[in-house]
Amino acid sequence: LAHAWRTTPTKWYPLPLIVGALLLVAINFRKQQRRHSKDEPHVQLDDNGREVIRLKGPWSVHVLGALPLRNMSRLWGYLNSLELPVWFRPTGFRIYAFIFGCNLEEAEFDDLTRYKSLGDFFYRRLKDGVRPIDTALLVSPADGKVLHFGTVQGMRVEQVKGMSYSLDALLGSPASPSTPTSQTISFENRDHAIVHDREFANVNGIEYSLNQLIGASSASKSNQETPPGTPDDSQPRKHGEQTDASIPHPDTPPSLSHDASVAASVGLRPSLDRSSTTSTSPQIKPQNRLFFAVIYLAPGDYHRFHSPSAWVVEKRRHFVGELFSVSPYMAARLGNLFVLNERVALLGRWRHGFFSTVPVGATNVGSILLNFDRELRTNERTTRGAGGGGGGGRRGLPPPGTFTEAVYSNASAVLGGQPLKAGEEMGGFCLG
Amino acid sequence: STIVLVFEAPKEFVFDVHAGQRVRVGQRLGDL
Repeated sequence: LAHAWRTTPTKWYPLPLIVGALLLVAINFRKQQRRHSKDEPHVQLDDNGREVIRLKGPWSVHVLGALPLRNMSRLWGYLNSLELPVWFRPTGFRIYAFIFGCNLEEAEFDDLTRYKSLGDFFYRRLKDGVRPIDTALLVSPADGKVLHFGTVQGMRVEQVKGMSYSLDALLGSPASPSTPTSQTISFENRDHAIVHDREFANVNGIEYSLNQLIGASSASKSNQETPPGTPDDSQPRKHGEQTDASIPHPDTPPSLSHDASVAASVGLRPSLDRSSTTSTSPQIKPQNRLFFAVIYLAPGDYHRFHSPSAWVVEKRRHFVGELFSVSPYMAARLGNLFVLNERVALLGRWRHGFFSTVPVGATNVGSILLNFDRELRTNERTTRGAGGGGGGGRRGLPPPGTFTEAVYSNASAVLGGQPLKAGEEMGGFCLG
Repeated sequence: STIVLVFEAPKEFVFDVHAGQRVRVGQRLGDL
């Protein structure tokens, strides 16, 4: 070989040179394409000028998109809701804690046998006082890792460097603030009040005009026709459980002192101007900007989330969607991840204007619970809306951008929404 | 699971964290 390597003469032919030149051109062209796609993210618009939400990423995420992730998630939740034998619980939970880095000393119960299942342990509370609340304007709503943060540029939120998604798609706002809002919507079933595209849904099986729904008059109407619910925030709900509460309501009427306290923190008077969020798109004051932050909760983390500030939740929008993993690995590869996945957008206001918190579900953690909203059901088997709307792998799901909405105007007569203090527990994520 | 916060704040608002940082409930994220 050495001899042949040294003595064999090299002969150059025209064909390899041409192929090589073509390869160089192709590589250069590909580089330019990549640079272009990073500088200007491709945004496909439909006939109405709204962005088409599609699965974007390498072949591996398309393979994932072909899997029945929602069914897998529900099966995972069912398996983890099975009661474990008492003798196995301490050992099993300690093994889980060791693998995923849970701090068992912070758990509410030192006696691990009190957690009946892995799902129960996963949704554990913490001991009082182990999470002091900072006095800063914005505090962390959860234990986890800060994936990304920054300012919203051009109504797009950056997922990772060079990859962004539409704020309208995330929160369900219209593409344009000037979108007409005078449609009348009727609902056949209050539990399945899905309204397509940018329209709104409410409950009670009553026809609401959109103007009524989002205007000042909507509060009194829903207040009069809504029986209060009686949520129990200490227990995760089981799949398929139904309640008769039609509009979300706190378990006990919020005390006036609590409302007043939040009102003082929010910096608003009871007869406040709700123009910032009763419109369907946040109207930003000239001296303000829109900021965003993304916090990822790992499997071993405490999985309840708390209020990141003093604010008033005026409405929630539930987007039924896929349940891809939201790990940093996937977030860096799957475009539109946070607008494809099932999520609950809680919209409201704080002392500086618009405020929203959006818990996003994932394959293993598909159920999102809200302490002040027993009506909310996430990760349910769905057969409605078949057609997918071009979402790519969205079999049987409503088209992206579709949501059900509930308003919390009856939660507090004083503030016109559900008031929350900084650090107050809001809800959590459950397995499956 | 993930939590996305989107909020309006004065332009002077600054985050007190860095990407990849571990945070806990109630820990300072940002302030004016």
